[in-house]
Amino acid sequence: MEIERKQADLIDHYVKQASSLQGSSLPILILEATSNPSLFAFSEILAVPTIAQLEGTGQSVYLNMLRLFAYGTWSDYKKNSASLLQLVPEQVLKLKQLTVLSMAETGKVLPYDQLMQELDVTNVRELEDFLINECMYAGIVRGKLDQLRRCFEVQFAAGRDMRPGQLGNMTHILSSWLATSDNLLLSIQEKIKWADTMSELDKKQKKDYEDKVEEAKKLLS
Amino acid sequence: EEQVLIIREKVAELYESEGEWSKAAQMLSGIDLDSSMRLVDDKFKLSKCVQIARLYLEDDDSVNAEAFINKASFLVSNSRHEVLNLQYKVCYARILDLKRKFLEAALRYYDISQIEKRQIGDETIDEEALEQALSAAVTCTILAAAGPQRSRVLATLYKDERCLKLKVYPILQKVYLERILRKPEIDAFAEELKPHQKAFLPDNFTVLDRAMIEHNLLSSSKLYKNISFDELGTLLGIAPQKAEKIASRMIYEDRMRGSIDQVEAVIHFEDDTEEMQLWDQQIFGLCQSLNDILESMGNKGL
Amino acid sequence: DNSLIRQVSSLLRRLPAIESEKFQDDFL
Repeated sequence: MEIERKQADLIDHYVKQASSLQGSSLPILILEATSNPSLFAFSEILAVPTIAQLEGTGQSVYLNMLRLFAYGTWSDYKKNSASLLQLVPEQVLKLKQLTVLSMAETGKVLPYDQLMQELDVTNVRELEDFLINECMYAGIVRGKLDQLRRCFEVQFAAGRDMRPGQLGNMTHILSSWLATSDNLLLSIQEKIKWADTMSELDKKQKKDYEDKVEEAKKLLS
Repeated sequence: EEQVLIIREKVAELYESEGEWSKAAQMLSGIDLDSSMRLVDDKFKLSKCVQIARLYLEDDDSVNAEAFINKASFLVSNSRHEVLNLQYKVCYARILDLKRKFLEAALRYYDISQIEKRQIGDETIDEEALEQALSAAVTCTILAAAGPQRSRVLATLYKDERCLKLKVYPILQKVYLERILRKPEIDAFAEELKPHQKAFLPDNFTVLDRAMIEHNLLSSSKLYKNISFDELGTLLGIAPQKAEKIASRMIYEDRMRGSIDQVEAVIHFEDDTEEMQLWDQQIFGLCQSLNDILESMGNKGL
Repeated sequence: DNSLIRQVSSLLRRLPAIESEKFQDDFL
């Protein structure tokens, strides 16, 4: 959550600016926000009315760019590059970083081949340098590089903006996690009860046994 | 003896003015400080020892300087003369530095950098001198062999606000955060080093080489489960054999956990933690994050 | 709240807490 703390002020800054700007200054703001090296969240800016009003205007291409950074990946950009603006190097870097975050949503072990394909990287050294310098050292992911198995094991990845329709899936995961946890707690309590019962039984048996021994001793004596 | 003393001091002064530091030191060394012929007070003895040591240190001659600093160490504990005491401390730190006892030197430089007074006797302590001592402390800590004590000193320096201003701060930050240092950064750092800090060690590595490779190996072990020596060599900007040699020594000295598969030419970094512990840590981290979220929900009134 | 949603999304990705073969053996 460190990353959220770091970018909270930046988000506030751009949301305030977007709310107060009009017309041609908005595209400049969008370019600035999507180039800022410390910002990885864009849905708050997207939600500002003045930004949403770019829809259908001559500047809607900037709105599409913002959407790309909020929800898209490098492959999405390549697929639609004809209808999107040319990205500057800072934007390319950020979109690739966001692509790693999106991939980290799909699984905790990311194969090098898949990463290299998604990020347009041609060799392992270049891929690992990117993951080390631009992802792990930037604080957006934490994990271990496994050269032998040619994969990146993700231990932590910052959350990306929620794509429309993803909320249901998240609610579902949370509910099943809650259910699993409840069941786990229940079964732990049952185990504890069972252990208590067994230990009671054990004690009773032990006592019966000792009584019988005493009785036998009395008989003998 | 009195006359000899005066002549020696005069000649030493002349040598000093010509930058002949060792000759000046030798000239003063001829003064018999333990003479039974006349009474020599401790302050005079201490000042001479420190003066001779400082002269030898001007020529980076730690051996001769140390001989006089050792003599001075018997006198300094009873000395009330702050200027002399400070000069003694600086000499001692520099001797440790020259002898590549970097961690001890760093602690003494750091101690000197924390002097509060700005006027001691007729000497003014300027900020620049303190900053130099602080920078020397950072440099020596970075050059010291990796280990728990070095980590503690790194943490102290990293949290010391004054370090933010130092030219060496970016390196300090990366070393403290256990991040890999790339060749351009290492070369820039090398420019700031003194000759003895770039000297070759018996194993044909320079002091800087060894410190940087060890640091980068430890940093790599935080990022990789395993890595081929070829790739490690590329990553660290050194020959794979060099990387393997230093890695094997660090593993042997138990300063890094891991194993080397020479057939495959791969190093496996071992995480100390058992899987079950790792599981506990992951669950702990999960609960921590969950708490963070609940807390921020609370702060937002949700 | 977008920030919270991102944090929850990041949190969920950390599940399951561990899934290596070695862990399965140790756990069993």
